[in-house]
Amino acid sequence: SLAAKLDGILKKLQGHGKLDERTVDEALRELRLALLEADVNYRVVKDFVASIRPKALSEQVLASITPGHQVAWIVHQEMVRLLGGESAPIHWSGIDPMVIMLAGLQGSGKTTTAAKLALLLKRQQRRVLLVAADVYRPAAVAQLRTLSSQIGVDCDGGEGDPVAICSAAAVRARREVYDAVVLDTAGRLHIDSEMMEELARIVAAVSPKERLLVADGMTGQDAVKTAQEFHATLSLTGIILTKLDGDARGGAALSVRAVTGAPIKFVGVGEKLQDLEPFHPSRIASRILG
Amino acid sequence: RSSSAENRQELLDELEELLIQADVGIQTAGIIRDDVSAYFAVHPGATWDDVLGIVRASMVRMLSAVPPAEAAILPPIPPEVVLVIGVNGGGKTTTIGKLAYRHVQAGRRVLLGAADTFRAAAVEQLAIWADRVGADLLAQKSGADPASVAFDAVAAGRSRGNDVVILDTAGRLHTKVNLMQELLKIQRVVGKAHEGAPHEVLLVVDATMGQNAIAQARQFHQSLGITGIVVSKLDGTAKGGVVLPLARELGLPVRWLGVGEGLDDLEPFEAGAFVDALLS
Ligand SMILES: Nc1nc2c(ncn2[C@@H]2O[C@H](COP(=O)(O)OP(=O)(O)OP(=O)(O)O)[C@@H](O)[C@H]2O)c(=O)[nH]1
Ligand SMILES: Nc1nc2c(ncn2[C@@H]2O[C@H](COP(=O)(O)OP(=O)(O)OP(=O)(O)O)[C@@H](O)[C@H]2O)c(=O)[nH]1
Ligand SMILES: [Mg+2]
Ligand SMILES: [Mg+2]
Repeated sequence: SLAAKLDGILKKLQGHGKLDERTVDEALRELRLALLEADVNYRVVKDFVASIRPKALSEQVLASITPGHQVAWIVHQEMVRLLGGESAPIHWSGIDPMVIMLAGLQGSGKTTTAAKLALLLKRQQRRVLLVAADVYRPAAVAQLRTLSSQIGVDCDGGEGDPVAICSAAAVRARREVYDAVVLDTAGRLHIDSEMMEELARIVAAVSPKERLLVADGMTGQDAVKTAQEFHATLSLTGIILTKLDGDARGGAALSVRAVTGAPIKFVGVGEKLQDLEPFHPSRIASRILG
Repeated sequence: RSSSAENRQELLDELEELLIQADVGIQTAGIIRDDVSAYFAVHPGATWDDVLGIVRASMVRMLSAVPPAEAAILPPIPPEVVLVIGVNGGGKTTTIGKLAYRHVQAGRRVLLGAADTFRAAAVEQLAIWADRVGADLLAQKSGADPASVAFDAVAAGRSRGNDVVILDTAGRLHTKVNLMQELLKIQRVVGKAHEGAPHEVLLVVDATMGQNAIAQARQFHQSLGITGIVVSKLDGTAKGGVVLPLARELGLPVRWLGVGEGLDDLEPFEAGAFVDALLS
């Protein structure tokens, strides 16, 4: 484990009485490797390790019988703090239907997550309208329609202009008193200005209270670029990390949180529609640190 | 500018950042860094461009060290059967559409087997691709046994005289034992339908994947034997550098690159061009 590795390095400190910066830096190098292996972004790692350094050079580490475990504990605490508190995932307010918009790269899990969210809300006694605003991908609408019929939730959308589809759905939701509208959008590249512009137009048209980035939990270094661009266009209110039911360390969680400041609200932990869990920073921190 | 010791260290740090951010991973970055340090020892005045030349050569060497697949050497008795696998959302179904298009353009008769019987609208998605590119489709009712669909597709390909049968499978995480067993069963029954099949087992790897792609590839390779990799979504900003450890540690060759969502957006892999794009 990381704690054991750090212990091995920092045990050299003991019995010396004064803190050896070089030994601590060796331990920090080990930490850095662990984080890079866990897919945390290079720059995020640099900043994180720099913030740990003064804490690692503290009296409390020197005084500890197991300085490595002490540093590992400090690292864990700091990571949990960075990953954000466990706030209430979706904020309900007002009488208008809550519009939740999902966006992200191709294949990240948006359509499946849209249905998962709809099921979650339905179980909270909310009336939900799912909206298939992906008119590009073959059978995308059929996919969402199939999922929505599986969970007994209404589904709108299909053909035409995604902005018009979303607007029409929002109008219908208000008229027919739905509690929530979940917009499933097409996967797109953050460098595709036309498609990013489409997202901006959807936001302008329906003012979604929740603008969530759905990101693959197995993403590597690129997570930062993607998150930054989507955040710049949408001003994200939250992030959902998917496919964390495998053995990926999930370093992307720290990266996207660090560059957007948006809270991670949910994690996808499987392909079934029940497989959506609220985000637990401590669990993800342990996973990233291995 | 020529380098002093301080400049050289700065250069090595910049190089490390470039490589790590391309997802080549710590081990591979370390090997390349050692190659550059060795070069510096002989050429202390090396510039950034000289260094990039060494890095490029080192990477091309890693990628070219992989032996070619047997399928490329021994043409199979038709139909050639290609099994496409990988984790969820990587681009398997779309890649199959693109591969089929290539074959059809080359005058071959292609049959697509819709062996993803699990995911919502998976069969419909493949059906649209078959229609788009001019390939035949074999599918069964939703929820059917994927091995049964795969068997039928290969058997049909044989009796109808198709040149190529490409089998789509459901995305699956390599950690799910029952899903890996399902894949093994598909491979086994396909071999029963046509001796020597599947001739190609292609693993589709999303270019945005991090180091977990190595664990994925290792498990899929151990279970089934992968003959080639397709790196998808290289039209984004991710570099797909994980193919370097896949070549080094698992000896897996890259066959194709997905560079978009259209039927034409597939390129044959070429090490030099790939490395140039990674380093750009
Ligand atoms: N194992 C696992 N698979 C997931 C999870 N979430 C989604 N998936 C799978 O990931 C694949 C892609 O999911 P989609 O919902 O189609 O992704 P998408 O973002 O809508 O894709 P595009 O619309 O093409 O951009 C499917 O096979 C899903 O079943 C998850 O949490 N765990
Ligand atoms: N930009 C880009 N998108 C791609 C590429 N290849 C596939 N996609 C997109 O990625 C998404 C997922 O593609 P699929 O073909 O459904 O992926 P899959 O592996 O079959 O997914 P599952 O069957 O759900 O596991 C779709 O939106 C595709 O259009 C590519 O090379 N570039
Ligand atoms: Mg979708
Ligand atoms: Mg598919």
